[in-house]
Amino acid sequence: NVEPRSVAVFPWHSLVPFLAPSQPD
Amino acid sequence: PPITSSHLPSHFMKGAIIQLATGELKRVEDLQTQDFVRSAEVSGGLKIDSSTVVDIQESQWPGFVMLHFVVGEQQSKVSIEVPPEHPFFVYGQGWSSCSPGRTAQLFSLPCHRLQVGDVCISISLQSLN
Repeated sequence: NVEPRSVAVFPWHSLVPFLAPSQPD
Repeated sequence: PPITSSHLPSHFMKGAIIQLATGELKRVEDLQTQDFVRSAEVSGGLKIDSSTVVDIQESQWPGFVMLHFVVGEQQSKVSIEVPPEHPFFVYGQGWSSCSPGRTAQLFSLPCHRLQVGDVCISISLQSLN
């Protein structure tokens, strides 16, 4: 018998860069 | 400071379980362009941008590369420094990095070589107007 183990789950948005241009004043 | 490798391993490791915004679970290596697009659609406040690689240079930080993108409809210039094994998701192609061999070695994640002209998926905050 294999004991169930907890598995980490990562949100989709952690895989893509957040590329936000700096806002002009 | 650049993104360091210590931030990378777990979620880019082959077999890592990723939860889409729809609730669906997929392995990182099985993700497709449409998974990101659909996730952004159902996410409140986030939008997908197309970020085109316009230049790849050595960074002033040893062991890093400087990537230059033009982002979104505004064609804004954004530069980031990452280790060469950092994977980016390219539209219609999938995971790509500046050093596919190193990505395979560290994460077992099959990658294409990231090149100038590739269009990567990135996210930004959705404009409120």
